[in-house]
Amino acid sequence: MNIFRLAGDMTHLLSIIVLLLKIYATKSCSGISLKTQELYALVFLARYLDLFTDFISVYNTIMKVVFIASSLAIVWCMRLHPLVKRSYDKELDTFRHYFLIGGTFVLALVLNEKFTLQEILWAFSIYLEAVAILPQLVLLQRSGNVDNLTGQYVFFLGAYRAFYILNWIYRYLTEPRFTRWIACVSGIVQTGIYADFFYYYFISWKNNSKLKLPA
Amino acid sequence: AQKEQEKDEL
Repeated sequence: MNIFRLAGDMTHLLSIIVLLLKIYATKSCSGISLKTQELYALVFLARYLDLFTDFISVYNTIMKVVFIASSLAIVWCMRLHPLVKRSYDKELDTFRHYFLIGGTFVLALVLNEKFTLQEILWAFSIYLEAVAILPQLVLLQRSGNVDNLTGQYVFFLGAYRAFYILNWIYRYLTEPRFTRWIACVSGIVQTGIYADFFYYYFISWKNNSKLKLPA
Repeated sequence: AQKEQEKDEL
């Protein structure tokens, strides 16, 4: 475990806490894409299959349980909670995310470390995570104004994968046989997708103005 | 044979 990876996991955890806070405190999920939340729940379920078979460390196990539980809780909240679900922007959240699931699954069948179910699902979860934010970014573009908590949520989510890239560089330099091309390339693509959001987020932070995304 | 990279990352 190195500082970059710990920082990455903590910002990832922070993004989920910010989102839960926003939904719980305001009892509203306006501006949040349910499709992105469903994709993240799928990412964690597909990736953490080894939760009960391979024990890595207490930290690893606890974080996996937290990520699976929180992502399912958010999806449950947005779909079933009587108060929250009313504020869901159903007509704005129209990204066809089933194409993302299909496309990344096919890619995982072709590009994986080993043609076993667990490895294919792991690669699938890595590719899906890279594109899972797209429905959310499209929703933000459509709704134009970004409320602070949602903006912070997306910002921390982007920052976490950026820290992971530093972690992979560090591990590549310090561990003789560390190669993780699938996660690395996919992680770079994922961080790249946030680039434009980061740009507007930084501009709004510098001008101390409201975050506006060009429609 | 190269031991499979253990998936120790989240």
